[in-house]
Amino acid sequence: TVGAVALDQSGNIVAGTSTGGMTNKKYGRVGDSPIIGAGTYANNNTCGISCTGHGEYFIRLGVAKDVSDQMKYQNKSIEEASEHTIQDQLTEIGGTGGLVGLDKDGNIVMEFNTPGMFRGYKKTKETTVVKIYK
Amino acid sequence: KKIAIVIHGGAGVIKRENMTPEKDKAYREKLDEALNAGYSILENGGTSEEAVISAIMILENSPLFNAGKGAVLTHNEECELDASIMFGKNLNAGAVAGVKTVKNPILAAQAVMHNSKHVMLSGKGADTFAEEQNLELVEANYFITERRHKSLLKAKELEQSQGYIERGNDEGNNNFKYG
Repeated sequence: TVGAVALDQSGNIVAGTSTGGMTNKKYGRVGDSPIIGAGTYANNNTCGISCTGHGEYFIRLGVAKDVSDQMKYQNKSIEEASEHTIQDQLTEIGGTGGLVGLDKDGNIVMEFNTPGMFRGYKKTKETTVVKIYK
Repeated sequence: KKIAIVIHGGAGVIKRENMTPEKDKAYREKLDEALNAGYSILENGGTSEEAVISAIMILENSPLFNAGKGAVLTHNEECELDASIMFGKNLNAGAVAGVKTVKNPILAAQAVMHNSKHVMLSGKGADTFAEEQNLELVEANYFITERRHKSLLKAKELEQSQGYIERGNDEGNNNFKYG
């Protein structure tokens, strides 16, 4: 799975995700990537999120919108909300994977509960950051 | 005005000991290319939608990642691709699931968002819609790489001995999910 979230000069947030799914899948199985609210979500007032991982768990939790909802209704930061969703909720039900996201102020999150995630970010006046391992 | 872009290329059991220096370098370079392409658009006054599409297309066109070319194979030895996009200003969104001939599925998701009254299209209908939108189509075997074909064969071998298995979707992920 690949994904990206961006904040432009007009303050608009867009999130996108694209995937091939799981090896050896049958029956037209679909994961979270194309499900708005599960694998992808964006709201200018909260954040944009793109997910990657074992899709069935991300669908059950509605991971991407869950992060946004915590920010909206509980005034959490994107860091706090993402950590809770991935490290607590997702891990608790046995799901693996992660997400990347940013909020309206350009704060970045790259949260995951696996040993690694291909990831990176670049923001105003900062150098490009690319990471693979935890 | 603050601008920013963040990307991912999948999560999983990615171990340093399983990555050669060449492979590590190739992944980092491609992620860097996608980030810089998106950031350059933002820096020059482009939209976040343009930045996201640009970054994702670079990753879709790379055989390193499980999206577009280099996607994992289904039990029937095909690639079934999914993609979605959402615009935070008005909550407009578009998605496609199970497409087989659109070179860049993220463009199909974008076309659904802008040019249909729906949020998600799936299967053959989604491919037909993409064709009507004049998106670039490819033969189904364009997406298939030797590496992913080998992974499928390995999964099928295990299926023979252990029953139906969906293999984890990520690089180096040796966890097998039982359907």
